[in-house]
Amino acid sequence: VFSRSGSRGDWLEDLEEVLVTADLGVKTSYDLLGEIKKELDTKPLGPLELKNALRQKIGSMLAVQAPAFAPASAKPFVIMVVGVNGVGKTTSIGKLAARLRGNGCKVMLAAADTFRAAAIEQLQIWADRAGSDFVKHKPDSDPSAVVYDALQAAKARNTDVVIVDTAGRLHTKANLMEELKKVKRIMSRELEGAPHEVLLVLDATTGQNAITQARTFHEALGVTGIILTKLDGTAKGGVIVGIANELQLPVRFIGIGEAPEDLREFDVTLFLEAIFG
Amino acid sequence: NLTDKLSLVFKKVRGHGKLNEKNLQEALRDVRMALLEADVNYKVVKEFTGAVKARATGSEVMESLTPGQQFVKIVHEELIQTMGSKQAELDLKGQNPASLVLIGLQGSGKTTTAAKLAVWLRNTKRNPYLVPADVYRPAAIEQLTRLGEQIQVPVHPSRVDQDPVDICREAREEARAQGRDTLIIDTAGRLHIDEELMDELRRIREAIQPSEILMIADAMTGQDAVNVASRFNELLDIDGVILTKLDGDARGGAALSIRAVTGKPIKFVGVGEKTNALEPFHPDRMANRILG
Ligand SMILES: Nc1nc2c(ncn2[C@@H]2O[C@H](COP(=O)(O)OP(=O)(O)OP(=O)(O)O)[C@@H](O)[C@H]2O)c(=O)[nH]1
Ligand SMILES: Nc1nc2c(ncn2[C@@H]2O[C@H](COP(=O)(O)OP(=O)(O)OP(=O)(O)O)[C@@H](O)[C@H]2O)c(=O)[nH]1
Ligand SMILES: [Mg+2]
Ligand SMILES: [Mg+2]
Repeated sequence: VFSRSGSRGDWLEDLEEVLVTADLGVKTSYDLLGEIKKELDTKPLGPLELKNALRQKIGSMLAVQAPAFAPASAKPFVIMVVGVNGVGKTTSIGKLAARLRGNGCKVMLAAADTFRAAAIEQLQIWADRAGSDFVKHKPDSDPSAVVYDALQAAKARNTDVVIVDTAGRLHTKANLMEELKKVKRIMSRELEGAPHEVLLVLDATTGQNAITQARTFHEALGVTGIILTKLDGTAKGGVIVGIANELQLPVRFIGIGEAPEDLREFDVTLFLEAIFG
Repeated sequence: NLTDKLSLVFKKVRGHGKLNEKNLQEALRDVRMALLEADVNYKVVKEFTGAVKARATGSEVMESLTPGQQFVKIVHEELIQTMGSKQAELDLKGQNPASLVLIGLQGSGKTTTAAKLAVWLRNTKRNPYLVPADVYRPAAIEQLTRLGEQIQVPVHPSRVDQDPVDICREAREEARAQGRDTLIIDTAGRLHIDEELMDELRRIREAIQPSEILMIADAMTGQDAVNVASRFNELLDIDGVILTKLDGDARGGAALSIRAVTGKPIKFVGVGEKTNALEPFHPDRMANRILG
C-alpha cells in the first residue's frame, strides 16, 4: 500500500482505506487523519512516517487509564459478563475460568442465562472442563435468584472468583437492560463491592454498532472492561479505538478461537500490527 | 439523516436552479459518509457512489428543475437495484426430501434460524425435519433439540461422536422413512478461512445435494462482511442469505456489501429471538434503513 511513490493525497487516501476497513469508523478515521494532515503542514513526512505517526496516535488512544484487572483484590471477586446475542460470552467465561484455575483460583460459574435453549447445559460443559463449581436453577427461572444463590454459595465455600453468565440481549431492548440492572443490584446487595468487574463482550466482526452497544451497556451498568472475541478471523476489531477514546474502556482480553486456551491479554502492539501490517 | 443532509445540500441549489459540480461533490460525499457509517464496505461504497455519480452527471439530474429530488431518487433506485428488486423465495422443488443447509460464522444465528425456518415451512404446509449437524459446540445438539420440542418439530437424534456428513445422510434416510419433505440442516459456526471446516461443508453438499445453501449473517457485521461472504460463496456457491438480529439498531450495511460481492439474494431477515421472528426480506425497507 505504501511502496509506490504517490502524492501525499494518495497516501492519505490509502490510510483512510486501511482505517475504515479495519472498522475504526469514519468519524474516528477522519479525526485521526485530520491530526496527521496538521503535522504534514509543519513537516514533510513520507508515507512510512505518516503510517507510524498514525500508529502512535491510535496506540495512545488505546492506552486507557483504568484500574487493572485484579481478581485477587476481593474474595469472592465477582465478574459479570454481558453483551448482545452470540458474541461469545459463555465461551469467554469458560476460557476465563480455565485461566483463573491455572492461576490457582477456586472458580464458580453462575448460570444466569435462564432464557436461551440449552444455555445452562452449554455453561455446565465449560464448568466441567475448567473444574469450576457450578450454580444453576431451572430454565426460565429468575436470573437474579441464580445470582443470589451463587453469591451465598461462594461466600460459604471460600470461592475466589465468581463469574456470572447472562443471556445475550440487544441493547435496544429496554426491559432486558432493566433485567440486567436488577441482576447487578442483587449482586451489590448480597456482597459489598460486587460486581467487581462488568465485562462487556464485543465481537470483532461487528461494525459501528459496537460503539452504540458499548455506550448503552456502559450507561446501564458501568462497564469496567471489554473482551474482544473472534480476532482469529479476518476482522480487525477497530471499533475498540473509538470506544476507548469516547468511553475510556480498557480491553481486558481477546478471544482467538473456540478452545479453552484461546484467550489472551490485550496487546496493543499486536493489534496495531494486524491493522497496519 | 441522509435525506435531511441531502436536502440541505440541494437547498443551496434552488436559488441558482441547476446543479453545479460543487454541490454534486458535496451530495456524493454525504452519500458516501452515510453508507460508511452504516457499515457498507469501503470498496462497495466507492463503486456505488461511482454509479450514482455517473447517473447524476447526466441530463436526468443536471437539467432537472428539482435536481435535489432527482438525486435522492437516483440514490434510492441504485440502492434497491443493488439489493435485489424482487422478493426471493426458497426453491424446494425437484427433491424429496428437499434440504436446506444453514452455514455461517460463529454466533450468527444459525441454530435459532433453523427453528424459525421449520415454523415458517410448516406454515406453508410443509413437513420439516430438523437436523443438528454441529458436533463441536458444547450443547449444540441439545439447543436445537430443545427448540424442536418448543415448536413441536421432530429433531434428528444426532450424536457428538458422529461425522456431520454421516449425520446428514442418515437424517435424509430417516426423513424419507418418516415422510418428512424438508430437511433443515444446522451446521457448526466456522471461519471462512478454516480450510478443514470449509471442506466439511463441501462434503456435506456433495453428499446430500441440498436444494438451498443459505448463509446466515449478522446484521451488525462491519467491513469484514465482504471477506466472509465472498469466501463462503466462492467455496460453496450459496443460494441465498438470511440476515439476523435486525430487531437491533444496526444500520445493516452488511446487507449491501454481501449482495454486492456475491450477487446472491437476501431471502429472509431475523427480527427477534423467538421462533416466530422470521420475515421475508424487503429490499426497499432495507435501503431506507441503510441510508438512515
Ligand atoms: N472463532 C472464534 N469463535 C468464538 C470465539 N469466542 C466465541 N466463539 C464462538 O462463537 C459462538 C457463540 O459463542 P457463545 O459463547 O455461545 O456466545 P454468547 O454470547 O454466550 O451467545 P448467547 O448467549 O446466545 O448470546 C460459539 O460457536 C463459540 O464457539 C473466538 O474468540 N473465536
Ligand atoms: N435479537 C435477536 N437475536 C437473535 C436472532 N437470531 C438469533 N439470535 C440470538 O443470537 C444468539 C446466537 O444464536 P445461535 O442460533 O446460537 O447462533 P449460531 O449461529 O447457531 O451459533 P454457533 O452455532 O455457535 O455458530 C442467540 O442468543 C439467539 O437467540 C435475531 O434475529 N434477533
Ligand atoms: Mg451465552
Ligand atoms: Mg449453532
